[in-house]
Amino acid sequence: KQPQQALSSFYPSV
Amino acid sequence: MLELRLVQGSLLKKVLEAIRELVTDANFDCSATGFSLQAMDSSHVALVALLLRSEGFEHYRCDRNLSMGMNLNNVSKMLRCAGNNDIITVKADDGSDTVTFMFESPNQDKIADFEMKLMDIDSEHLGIPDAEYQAIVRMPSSEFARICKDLSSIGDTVIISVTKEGVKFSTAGDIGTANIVCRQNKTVDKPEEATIIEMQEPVSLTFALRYMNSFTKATPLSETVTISLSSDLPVVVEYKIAEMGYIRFYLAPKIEE
Repeated sequence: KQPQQALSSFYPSV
Repeated sequence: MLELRLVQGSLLKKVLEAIRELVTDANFDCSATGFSLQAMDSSHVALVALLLRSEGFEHYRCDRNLSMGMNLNNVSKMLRCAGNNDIITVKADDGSDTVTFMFESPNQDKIADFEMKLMDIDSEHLGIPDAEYQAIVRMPSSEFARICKDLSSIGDTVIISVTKEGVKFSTAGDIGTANIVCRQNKTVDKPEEATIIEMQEPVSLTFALRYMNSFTKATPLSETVTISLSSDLPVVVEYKIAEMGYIRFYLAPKIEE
């Protein structure tokens, strides 16, 4: 199974 | 004091149905701009962003910014009590721990109010900048929903590839493989039936079909869907809500092997 990336690796927390 | 009156109440019902599978609890934010929400699914892989602009409401009063935490299944339970042609008004007093949904029948002969308890939700908010995408595909939303449903009976992931030839949706599973190619098609009777591909450069990304299928719950909100792809960004699946705003879903890609 391919690993899934998380959204936090693309967008900063504000 | 908050008071939002929406003559087309069915729209709010559809919005709830579109997001409640993906997100359990969320803060609805009200400001002079409009009624908005940003929330992630429990695994922080997908995000939904909703905007209903204040101009789209028949009456919009929001004295100060207000964030109301709600359990979406409970909101859905309340809104399902509204008729499809009902006018819906959302009301809340400053500092109150409840929100009221008022339903009026079109000829005003039945008026109901449902009061729901609010909850404190500690949610993470992500800053999503505007981006240039390598490829943007616009297609009928029902077609996209059909493709996601069909592919998920074969495999767990979808590879979306955009080239000059068109957009290809591919999957593979234990029983076999599937490829669906949609070519650009502007020569249709109605503009909402067109498939339009704006490509800066070819792009190919892999996504979990489970989430894509969940996004297609927004299909009743719009005849068309826009899919924006870049190799280093989450995909954006956008359903425009006529004259009011949008519902956008963001999904992080799978890591290519």
